[in-house]
Amino acid sequence: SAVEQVPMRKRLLPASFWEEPKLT
Amino acid sequence: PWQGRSIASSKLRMLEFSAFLEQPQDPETFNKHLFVHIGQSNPSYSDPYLESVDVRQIYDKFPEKKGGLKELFDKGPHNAFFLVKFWADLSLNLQDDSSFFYGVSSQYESSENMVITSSTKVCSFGKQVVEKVETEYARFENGRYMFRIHRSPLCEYMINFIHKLKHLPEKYMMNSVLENFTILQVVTNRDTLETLLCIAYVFEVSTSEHGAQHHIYRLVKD
Repeated sequence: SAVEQVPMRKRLLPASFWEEPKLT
Repeated sequence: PWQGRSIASSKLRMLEFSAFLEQPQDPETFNKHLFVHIGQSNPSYSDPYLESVDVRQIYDKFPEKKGGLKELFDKGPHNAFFLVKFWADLSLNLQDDSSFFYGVSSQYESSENMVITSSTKVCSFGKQVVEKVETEYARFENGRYMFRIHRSPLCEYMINFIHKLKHLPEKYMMNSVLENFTILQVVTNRDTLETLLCIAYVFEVSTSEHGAQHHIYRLVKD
């Protein structure tokens, strides 16, 4: 696969993927 | 309204999902700790659609051979495919105690009477290490068919994994391990083999004081 071994941080993912919700 | 706004295909809707630990306090009470949790939601037409993620971005995080995510997605239906990013709550004291109960509960509803099969594959570096297959029959309640997988025991692999993760001294170390830990859940109509829901789970450790958190995405191939 072309994306094998690529860290998740370097993939095309929405910004929210790295933003933990701060909900109660 | 829940289609495109929650974990729901045209045939099956997930209502609730949790992985938990019950620790007895005394003979009559126990503490329940939720590692991850998706609670009941009631989206309306005014709510935005879920964000989408290109399924090709995560192919290698899940089994790639026969029956893998690519093959499943290509078979469709595409509206049954979701990605859940969990921020797991590991803020608890773990001890080895046989009286503790590690479990998973989930609930689904459908307008159709059918028998469903849920396959849950735990993957390390994209390779399956253990699989649980469960079959559930529908119960007709309030005009819809309900499916409940109630207090399914967590397997030994997962219990050991949680313990090892907890022993790591820093959260960034836990997240480094979790980068290569994923779970693929596929819910199928047992008789027609149609994919009803396919949910790819990825994880980080929660830094919140409010417990487990999550984001849900639709998986697409543009």
